[in-house]
Amino acid sequence: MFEARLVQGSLWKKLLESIKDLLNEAIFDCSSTGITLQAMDSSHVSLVSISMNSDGFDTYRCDRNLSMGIHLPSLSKIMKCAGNDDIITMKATDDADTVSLVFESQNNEKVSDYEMKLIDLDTEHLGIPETEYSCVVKMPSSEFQRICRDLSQLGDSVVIACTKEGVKFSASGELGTGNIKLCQSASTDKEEEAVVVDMNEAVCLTFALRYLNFFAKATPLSAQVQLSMSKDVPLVVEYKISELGFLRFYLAPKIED
Amino acid sequence: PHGQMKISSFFSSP
Repeated sequence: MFEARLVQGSLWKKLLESIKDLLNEAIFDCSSTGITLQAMDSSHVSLVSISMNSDGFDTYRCDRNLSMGIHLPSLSKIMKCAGNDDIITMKATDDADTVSLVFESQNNEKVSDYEMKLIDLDTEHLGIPETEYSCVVKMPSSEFQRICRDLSQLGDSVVIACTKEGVKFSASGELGTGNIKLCQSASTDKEEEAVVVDMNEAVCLTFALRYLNFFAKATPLSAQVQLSMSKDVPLVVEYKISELGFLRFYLAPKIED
Repeated sequence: PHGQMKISSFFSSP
């Protein structure tokens, strides 16, 4: 028996909205410690990693490890049927071929339940090594979203250059060039609005904006986003999922032709 | 295309 109840059900809605355009299907691995997901996009350029700790749920029970293959656009459609303030419970029996979703309004006057078919998926899990990154930038997630959107007007790629002074995002194309520089915040009165650069070594890397724009769909999940970079390795774009865990996107760099 | 690397070339399959 698997059951996970989340009073802040809107987190599920936001999480699905964050990944459903990048991934068509994925396995939710449920165990006694929580729910994890790892999946590559269809082009194998990026990878999504989700971790939700059992402690972060209001009720959590998982008697046997369970791998639920889910068609994400379908789950997203069902999640859209939940109100923003609803409590969401996900349930499955062992060896089930369906998952149940129960949406309760805060005042308990409305309860909806949906059942969705699971799918057979055979995906490979990649080992992601623990890495010390040369640069870690924390910034408002809305700012990151805005920068990716704006620079997409100019080109397909963004060059991210990080030094101890700050971080610079640049794009160029037929119509010209654009540069957006963010300096490290002088004061950190409002933690959510701060730009913080933690740098061991300056880096300059190129990434496809198309993917960063997909990642930025996670903006409603968290006020801050964290970018971790080292030379010649994938960028990590991390959004915290409240007290539950994290949503991380890994993006392979582009190299000069 | 255009020098885009694959994520699977960085992370190993166990």
